[in-house]
Amino acid sequence: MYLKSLTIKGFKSFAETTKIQLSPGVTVVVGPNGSGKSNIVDSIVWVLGAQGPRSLRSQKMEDVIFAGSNNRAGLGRAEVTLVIDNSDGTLPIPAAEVAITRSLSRSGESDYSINGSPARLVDLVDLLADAHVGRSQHVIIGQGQIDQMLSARPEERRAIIEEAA
Amino acid sequence: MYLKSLTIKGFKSFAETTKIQLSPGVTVVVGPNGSGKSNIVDSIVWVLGAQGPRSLRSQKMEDVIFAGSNNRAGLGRAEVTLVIDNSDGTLPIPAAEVAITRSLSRSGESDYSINGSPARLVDLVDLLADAHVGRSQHVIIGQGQIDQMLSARPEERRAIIEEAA
Amino acid sequence: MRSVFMVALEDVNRSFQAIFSQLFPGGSATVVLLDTENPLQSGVDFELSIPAKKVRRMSLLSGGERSMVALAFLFAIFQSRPAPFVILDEVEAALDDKNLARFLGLLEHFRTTAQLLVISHQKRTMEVADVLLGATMDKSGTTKVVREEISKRLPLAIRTAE
Amino acid sequence: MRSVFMVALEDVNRSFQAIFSQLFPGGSATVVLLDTENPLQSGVDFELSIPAKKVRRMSLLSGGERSMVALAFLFAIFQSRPAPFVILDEVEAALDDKNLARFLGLLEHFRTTAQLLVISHQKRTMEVADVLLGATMDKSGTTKVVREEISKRLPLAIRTAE
Ligand SMILES: Nc1ncnc2c1ncn2[C@@H]1O[C@H](COP(=O)(O)OP(=O)(O)OP(=O)(O)O)[C@@H](O)[C@H]1O
Ligand SMILES: Nc1ncnc2c1ncn2[C@@H]1O[C@H](COP(=O)(O)OP(=O)(O)OP(=O)(O)O)[C@@H](O)[C@H]1O
Ligand SMILES: [Mg+2]
Ligand SMILES: [Mg+2]
Repeated sequence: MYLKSLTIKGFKSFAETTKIQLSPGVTVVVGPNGSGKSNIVDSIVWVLGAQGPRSLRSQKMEDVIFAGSNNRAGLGRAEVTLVIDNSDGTLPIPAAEVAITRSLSRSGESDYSINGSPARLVDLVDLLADAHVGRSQHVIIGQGQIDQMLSARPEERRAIIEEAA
Repeated sequence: MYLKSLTIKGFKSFAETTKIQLSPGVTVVVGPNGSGKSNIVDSIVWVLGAQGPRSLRSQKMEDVIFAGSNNRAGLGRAEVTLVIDNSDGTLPIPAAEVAITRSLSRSGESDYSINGSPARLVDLVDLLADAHVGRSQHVIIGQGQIDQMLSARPEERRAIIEEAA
Repeated sequence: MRSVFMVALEDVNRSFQAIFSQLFPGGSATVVLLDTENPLQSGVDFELSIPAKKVRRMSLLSGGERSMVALAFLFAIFQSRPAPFVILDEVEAALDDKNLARFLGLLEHFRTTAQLLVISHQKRTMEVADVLLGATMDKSGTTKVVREEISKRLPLAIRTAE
Repeated sequence: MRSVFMVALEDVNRSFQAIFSQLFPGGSATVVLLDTENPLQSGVDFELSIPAKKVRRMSLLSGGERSMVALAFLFAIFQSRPAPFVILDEVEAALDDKNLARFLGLLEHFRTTAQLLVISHQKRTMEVADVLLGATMDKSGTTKVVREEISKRLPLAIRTAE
């Protein structure tokens, strides 16, 4: 199992539909300050079911929708699709690829879908649980978070091991 | 006015008496991880009257006393002397140099002295107030603190300007 | 019957010791239960030994040392309970040259067993990449991403010999 | 009679705008009172404009952008209410090459009016030093410090001409 592609539209600084091919091995993301590197990570955290805006450096969930820039108007909807290669059958779904999509409109409507058919957050959580992706606390380390690992309380550290167990 | 020298003994990783000459202009401190660079900054924060152990990455004030290493026993006392060049008369004391000393023993005895004569914390605070050194929140930026400036609450930001005012 | 957690803790500890001694040559580390009477609830703490030092409190460790301890813990969990991918956003910002080299050694070690997505400003981290993703912010304030397969950058002679 | 704080705020704002537009060419910034009815108590916030972007919330700024905003604010206070020294511990860790150059420009600007003590792992920061202090941890786990005056590194011909 690995992440195969990520399609981002209207999420944070991605105003245009942007499809990013991913592959096994080491991928290094580079670019100037403010160019959108951490926003790519946020889009993965979000499509995997993140609930609190704070985990996305936001105050309200709709902060993730492209708010506009100096010569572009804001958009009304954010949509991210993560395609996972499942040819080894890690995910309990009989398909060689699994596409997870999440969308949010300014009116607050939020949808998930798995391989095109509507799904709820709980379906997503079930799907990912076996693959140790879960709440993904220990597999996605956001900017500045490496130091926080050590200031976490002992119960929080235990929770990280339990999540992976 | 500028910092002229710093003498550290028994403070954090400084087991031996270490005298560091300082001069105007740009001084850059370099060295491997864990070599003691930030401990130099802590020694300045401490000698200028820091009260809470947390501002020194400690839990108790005596955490600043050299605790020992693999082949050296811990010490019983920490002492730091900061010599300030006062030839321009910024500090309200008729001396071309002002030496501030702080010491702490494991028994909890803590002393200050200014140019060799015993002083209290309040004397130190008075001495430094006019020079905009004060609680030095805006002139000493510890490791990892630059990002916290932006997550500070609005009252905290106001306090920084008030301190400097 | 040992709980799932206790079994995982033991596995994590085996990996933690192995990885920690790679990042801190001569050092050792374990994750311990704070309250052994109550293994089902107890939090965990680190017990560390770093060569030449007496580690009394984690808060006294330096910025770079803290990053290395956290990386050892994360990769220990990752090794004992493999996940399909890991994403690291500028985790090596506080490291000096020697520790950066050890971190890159970790990436080399795991590159064949997992997908690693690493955000970095360090040139030496870019050099271990199979693929580089370049993000730019254009004049209209929106992000564009370009992709470059590094293996294609090998001198032509080597590539045609592949 | 305007309070000491309001006068200071005005002075800081003049400096903040000047320094911010150096760090973010084409940008502008002010420190504003949140509650203008109550100037003696009110907290302050930043109102920023960064070219090509619409800054809705500070929390959405990137790691490097946040460091640059904080540095602009600090140096603005420093310029309007000079202090004898400033100590900066790895404040440029999150910066890319372009922003690092702008930060070094700030050091160059203030080097004649204040004493700057900067801790860094960046080679380019070391290059602006008048004096280098090298810290090492020896086998006995204690810190040793050596000092090197960089101006001595100038080629002999220049030095004797001083
Ligand atoms: N909803 C949104 N609409 C438009 N732009 C946004 C939105 N949310 C965030 N941004 C922009 O995204 C930029 C930050 O991007 P990001 O944090 O990904 O940068 P980065 O490449 O990680 O930079 P650094 O190297 O400094 O960490 C900010 O400048 C911010 O203005
Ligand atoms: N009271 C003490 N007694 C002995 N050693 C101590 C004491 N307090 C701190 N130390 C040691 O000092 C070291 C940390 O030093 P410091 O934080 O100054 O490193 P640094 O040079 O800033 O490194 P980095 O580049 O990683 O930030 C730790 O390894 C710690 O063990
Ligand atoms: Mg970032
Ligand atoms: Mg440090």
